[in-house]
Amino acid sequence: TLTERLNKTFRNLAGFGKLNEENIQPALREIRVALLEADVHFRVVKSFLENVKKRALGSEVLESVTPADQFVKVVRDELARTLGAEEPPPELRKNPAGPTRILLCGLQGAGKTTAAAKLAHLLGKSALVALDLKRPGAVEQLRVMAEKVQATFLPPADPSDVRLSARKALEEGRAFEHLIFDTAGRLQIDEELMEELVEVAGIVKPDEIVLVLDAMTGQEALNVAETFHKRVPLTALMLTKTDGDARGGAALSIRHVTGIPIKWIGTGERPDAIESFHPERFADRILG
Amino acid sequence: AVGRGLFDDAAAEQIEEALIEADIGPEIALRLVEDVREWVRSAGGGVTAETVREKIEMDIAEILRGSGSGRSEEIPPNGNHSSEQPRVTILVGVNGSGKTTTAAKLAAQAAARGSRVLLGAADTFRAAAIDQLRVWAERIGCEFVAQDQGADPAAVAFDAVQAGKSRGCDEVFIDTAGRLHTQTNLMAELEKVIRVLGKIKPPDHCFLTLDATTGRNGLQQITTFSRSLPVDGLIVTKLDGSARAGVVVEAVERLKIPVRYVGVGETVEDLMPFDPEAFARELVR
Ligand SMILES: Nc1nc2c(ncn2[C@@H]2O[C@H](COP(=O)(O)OP(=O)(O)OP(=O)(O)O)[C@@H](O)[C@H]2O)c(=O)[nH]1
Ligand SMILES: Nc1nc2c(ncn2[C@@H]2O[C@H](COP(=O)(O)OP(=O)(O)OP(=O)(O)O)[C@@H](O)[C@H]2O)c(=O)[nH]1
Ligand SMILES: [Mg+2]
Ligand SMILES: [Mg+2]
Repeated sequence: TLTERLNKTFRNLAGFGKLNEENIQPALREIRVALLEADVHFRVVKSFLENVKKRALGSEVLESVTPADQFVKVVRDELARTLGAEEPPPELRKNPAGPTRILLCGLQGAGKTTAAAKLAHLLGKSALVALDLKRPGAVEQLRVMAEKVQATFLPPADPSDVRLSARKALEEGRAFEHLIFDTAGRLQIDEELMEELVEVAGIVKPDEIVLVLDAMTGQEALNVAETFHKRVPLTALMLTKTDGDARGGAALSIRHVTGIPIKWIGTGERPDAIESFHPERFADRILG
Repeated sequence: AVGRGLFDDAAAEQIEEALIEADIGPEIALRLVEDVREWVRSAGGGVTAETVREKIEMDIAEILRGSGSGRSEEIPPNGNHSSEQPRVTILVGVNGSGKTTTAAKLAAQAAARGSRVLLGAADTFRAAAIDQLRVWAERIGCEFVAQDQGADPAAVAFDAVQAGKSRGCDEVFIDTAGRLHTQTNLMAELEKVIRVLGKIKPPDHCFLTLDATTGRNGLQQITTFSRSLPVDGLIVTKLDGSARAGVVVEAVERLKIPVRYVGVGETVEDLMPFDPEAFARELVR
């Protein structure tokens, strides 16, 4: 385990008993590999370890723990802090004067359509809007899921026009407390589809724009999030498929660089498999 | 991006970071760079960064070739006469990795070559999964077999192969539900599908789809799926995105499972045979 390896690196070095500039280097290297293996972006790892080093060297050396344990605690606390542990848990941005509009976006297969149903299940009083007019069976998939969670289903007003369908859905959806918009998966490098997303956001004027991202996403997670964020102001991140064994380092990269709050995680395929994000728990997961 | 000029420590670090950024993993990245540094030393130094980069590309392509990746197998245009018909291919992989779309692509491309094709909808779990595959079958104009939502996937798979036989099909492609490799009961479900197929025709191919955006977890996925299922090929999907699927380098090296195809888009044309050199070039850029 990481702690065992760290115990080794500290044991082999002079000055055992105190964290110093010299003995911390091998320990930082161990953490670097652990974080890269956890899919944290390599630039974020660099910057993150700078913070860890400052805190570790500046910290009071406790008599009752080994340098390895103390070092791990510094890393873990810094992970949790970066993920939002010292801030109040992020809340849903509610609209004071009408339906709270939530727009979901993300790469193909990330879990958006399922997430739409999960949010409807969590929040209640929701209508689900089908704006994926491309993928075969996507509208039907959302319809079936809406039924499962007892949410109203708003089919596309025009199955060949996303913009018009978005506009019509706003009119149809006025009476609901939450209006959740599912969109087609898209590559952040697909200019045409990113432009479509910008226009849909302009029409819907969402209270929340949620990037739905697979927890197993690798180094590109940061690029994906930053690019989406540049085009539409993301207000939340939802990490899906956390019921797997992917460490989820993407969460750290995105939070560290963009500050976008992680509000929910998907923990399974069923509509009730959604939880709010816990920074400490996730810090443990990333560290492995 | 890797710069010009002589190969030095700065260039080495740049290359290592490029490899890590491509999801190749910190240990393989370090090893590849260390190996090439040794190669530069034994050459007496004075090598350009560009030459080093090409050397690493070759090393990676060699790893990818070593298992048979990139040798696109002969796909008989009008039926497989070297083995009993139909040829049966099953698609497996984690949720959202592109199984259904890839099954459609494989079916369409086989049909375009003149094969009589059947698509089997053995994802009986996910909402509208059967509808999704049915739409593809209609677009392609090929045979289609499905049962009710919630039916036993093994029964549907069996049904599909049986129909393939009786309808004189050359190829049967079976789509399955997404599942995480950590879900042991669902992995057991797939093992049962394979076992049941064994009663009529054991699959000629079991392709594992891997989303190119997947990070280091891809290694666990490939390891676990191939441990209990007869996975004989990987299909890297969504390679038209910005992710480069570097994780397959370690997977191929360790497990010797070849990459057969890459998915490069959402239409049936968007499936290409795997090209190790082109793939390696993208990893080191
Ligand atoms: N295990 C698990 N599976 C999930 C989770 N969220 C979604 N899925 C599954 O992931 C797959 C993809 O989910 P979708 O909701 O279709 O993804 P999407 O983003 O809408 O896909 P596109 O519309 O094609 O871009 C499905 O098999 C879902 O059941 C999760 O939290 N855990
Ligand atoms: N850009 C791109 N998108 C792809 C590719 N392959 C599949 N997709 C998209 O990825 C999403 C998921 O594809 P599916 O075929 O539904 O994936 P799946 O593995 O069958 O998903 P589940 O059955 O829910 O586990 C869809 O939006 C597809 O259009 C590809 O090569 N490139
Ligand atoms: Mg969808
Ligand atoms: Mg599918």
